[in-house]
Amino acid sequence: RKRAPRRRQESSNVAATDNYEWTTYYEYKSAQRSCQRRELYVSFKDLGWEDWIIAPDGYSAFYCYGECAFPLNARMNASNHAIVQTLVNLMKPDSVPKPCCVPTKLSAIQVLYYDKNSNVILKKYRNMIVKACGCH
Amino acid sequence: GFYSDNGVDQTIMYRSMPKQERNEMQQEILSLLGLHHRPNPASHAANLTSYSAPRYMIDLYETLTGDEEDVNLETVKRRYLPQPRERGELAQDYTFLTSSYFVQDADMIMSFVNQVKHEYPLRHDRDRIFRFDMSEVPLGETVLGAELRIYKNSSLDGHIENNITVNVYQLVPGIDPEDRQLVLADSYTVSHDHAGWLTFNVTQATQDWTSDAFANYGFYIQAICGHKSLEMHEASLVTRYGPEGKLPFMVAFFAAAAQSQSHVR
Repeated sequence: RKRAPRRRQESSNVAATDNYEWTTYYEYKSAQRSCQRRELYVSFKDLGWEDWIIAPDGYSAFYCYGECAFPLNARMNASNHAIVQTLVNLMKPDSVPKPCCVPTKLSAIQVLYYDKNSNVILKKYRNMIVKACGCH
Repeated sequence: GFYSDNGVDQTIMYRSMPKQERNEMQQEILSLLGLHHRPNPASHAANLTSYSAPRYMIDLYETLTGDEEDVNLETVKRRYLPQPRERGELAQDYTFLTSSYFVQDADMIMSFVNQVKHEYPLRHDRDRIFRFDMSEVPLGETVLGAELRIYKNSSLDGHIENNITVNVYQLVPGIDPEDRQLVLADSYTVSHDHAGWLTFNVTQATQDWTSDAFANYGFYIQAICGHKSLEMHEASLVTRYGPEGKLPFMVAFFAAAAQSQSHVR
């Protein structure tokens, strides 16, 4: 908003570019707000657990973040119900909340560690990594 | 601390955690991992990776995590299932282990090291008896399979030229509390010059001991050549003492109880 008026005075070409930039910027900001997967790395090493966890050093857990606001597009991996709920939310925002941005696909990690008897355990933990997020 | 991308492809710490909060978060993650407290392995645990059991487990971990999306079962079988012997070759009592097939189904794979130190007065028995502490196995875990692995060197004893049969017995209580009875768990016949890991199916014993830890009296190993019973060193079996990478150990495959996957906190 600050930059746009100043640039419009320069030339019409710049204004056209500016509009394009604005659209792109708006889309960029909108995409940033929309439901998406974000990076979250859990470091066993930083926790100081390397004396008993043999592998891995840590893992990418990821998390889901963003808004599930109207209109839900394909990128948001929305369920049919979520789309209906978004419409109802538009009409009755106080009584019906927006759908939630949540993990829709999760996967496991395997952790190799020592117990107190120096036995080695390889354990699979399900649902620890977010593979995909969506509006549900 | 908490780290984040600063927008120019750099990771920076934006918040450092106070000690109290750090402890609470550690406790949260430990709880998620199904542990009540942080395990405190022996101080030399980091140096144990050259030992047979940790080495085997690291190898297994690397195989399983090599292709995160879809572990190739054939690779696992090729690496961990005993290779089929040729026709007519020593397989009288030996049944192929199926534990390798459990690798994908297992939620927990646990290795155990031999705990027999000096609890048996006779040195003779100490070499023949193996005991594995299973008290750390969480309640409710289902045993899918278990195997005992003993390394056999090629026999250099000129007197032994025949095949050697190695019997693994589960020790069970007898009528008298002091008595022990032997129940055959598995048996394997090999050529005297065979060198490599002998893998015995001990699933039944593991099931018994995980359900009743007090019934765990260990295994009794017997090596026979013809009608003669051999000492472990005569049969070239590595027992309590030997190279780190050839010490005997046990591996058990468990499936988690459904309710332990998550719990309300």
